Amino acid sequence: DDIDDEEFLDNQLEAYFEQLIQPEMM
Amino acid sequence: QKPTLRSVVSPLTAHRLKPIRQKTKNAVVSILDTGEVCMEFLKEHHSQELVKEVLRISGDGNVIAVYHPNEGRGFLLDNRPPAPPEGVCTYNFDNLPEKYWKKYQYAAKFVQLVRTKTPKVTFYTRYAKCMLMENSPPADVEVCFYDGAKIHKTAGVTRVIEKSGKSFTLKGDSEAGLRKEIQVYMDHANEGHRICLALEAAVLEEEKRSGSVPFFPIIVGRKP
Repeated sequence: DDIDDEEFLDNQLEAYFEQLIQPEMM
Repeated sequence: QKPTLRSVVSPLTAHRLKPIRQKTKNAVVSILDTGEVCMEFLKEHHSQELVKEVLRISGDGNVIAVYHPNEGRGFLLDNRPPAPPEGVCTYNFDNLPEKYWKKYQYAAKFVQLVRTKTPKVTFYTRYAKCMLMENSPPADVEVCFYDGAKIHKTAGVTRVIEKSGKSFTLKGDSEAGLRKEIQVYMDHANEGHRICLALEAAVLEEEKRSGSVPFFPIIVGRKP
């Protein structure tokens, strides 16, 4: 059974990804 | 010819990734602030979740410590992995027993997903924010235009979302047949991508020369 990304995705991970692309406050 | 782990997956690299602890069905995968990657495998026991096995992988993916907390009786799931016992047994990537390969792949898959979403170079052009991600080679690039359009290049596929919200996907480098106004976006995205790669190379040069703290991620410019 191949591991797919869906296995990890949930709103915590989505929030983490969102945070990654918000630059440190200038 | 016996298969090797290297023929199945490359050593993971978790350098510069932001710490996270992510629970899935029957495991918890963590990227620690030390850069290590930890997999805790859980077993339900009297409606409690016990950590029965831990794989602790170095940030460069080459050293793997395997241990079974509490002499295998398990350890209550906590908000951090159980510490490795004295004299924990460690393997390196090329002699990891086959029974752990699937678990290693699981950790590598998670780290790869995080790398595709972690910007290494962020460059603000006049019309868009360009992000070169950590998952080289080849690194994904995401170009988010200030008017709402978006162009995302990943593994030979380019996904275009127009500002109207309409989206489509291009395979390979076939940009032929694009409508004129879309071609303008594509050209701007390609130029932003080229500059991000040039910035990455230039900063990498200086980082090697200094050999002290990591220079990445970098943010160049700001939204006009």
